Amino acid sequence: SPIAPPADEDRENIAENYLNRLYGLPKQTSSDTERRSSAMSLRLKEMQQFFGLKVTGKLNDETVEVMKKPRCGVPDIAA
Amino acid sequence: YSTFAGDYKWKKHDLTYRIENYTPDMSVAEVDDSIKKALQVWADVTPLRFTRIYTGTADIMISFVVGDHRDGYPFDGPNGFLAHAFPPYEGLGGDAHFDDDETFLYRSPEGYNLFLVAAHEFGHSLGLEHSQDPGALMYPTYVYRDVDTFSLPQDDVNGIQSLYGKNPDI
Repeated sequence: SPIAPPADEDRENIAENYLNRLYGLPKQTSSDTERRSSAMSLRLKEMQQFFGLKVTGKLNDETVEVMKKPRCGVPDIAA
Repeated sequence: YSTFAGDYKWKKHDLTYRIENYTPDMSVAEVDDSIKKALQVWADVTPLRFTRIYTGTADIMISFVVGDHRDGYPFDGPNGFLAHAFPPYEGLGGDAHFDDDETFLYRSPEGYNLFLVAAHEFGHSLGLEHSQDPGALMYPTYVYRDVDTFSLPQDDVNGIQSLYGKNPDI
């Protein structure tokens, strides 16, 4: 039977897709992981601030739960 | 509330809408009624008036689509993104797209209530961005509300009236 992907990888994918679509996170084009991580943290903070979550810039359960909710596809913050 | 940065508002108060196609989840009459009522939510508190047309290009073109529907914002299958709409401008502006991979329903709290989703999207069609007020209709995430007792939350009233003013008939 197929092996389920690790939960962390799942969460990362959810967050990447969400922030890419709604918070202008650029699609991954380079292998500069530090730069990528910094850009993601910045967008996470914007998202957490918008939803009144604890602003950490880190992916936590509370943030992922909000990302999983059904919603409108219009970005929350103007590009 | 929040409005789109720039001058994204209709320069006229008489707007047209057209329903281009239908979801199989509901009857045609139910879709028509849901859309009409969703627009009326905004007309009740502003000078905006909506007229349905059946051919040609309306200010607000309404369609049910799935996946990549060629506007640069593909839908993602069931759940996730339910719909989106574009702020007022010529062409695609004002148009509202509903993800037909969702189950849209007329009155049931199961699935997604088309009236509620549409009323939110038409807020974008008229120039409102997402609100950070969790009680607002323009909050980004879907929350079921009793459609029989629905009234537009004050945050949304303030937002739309900041763009178009109050309903002169009230």
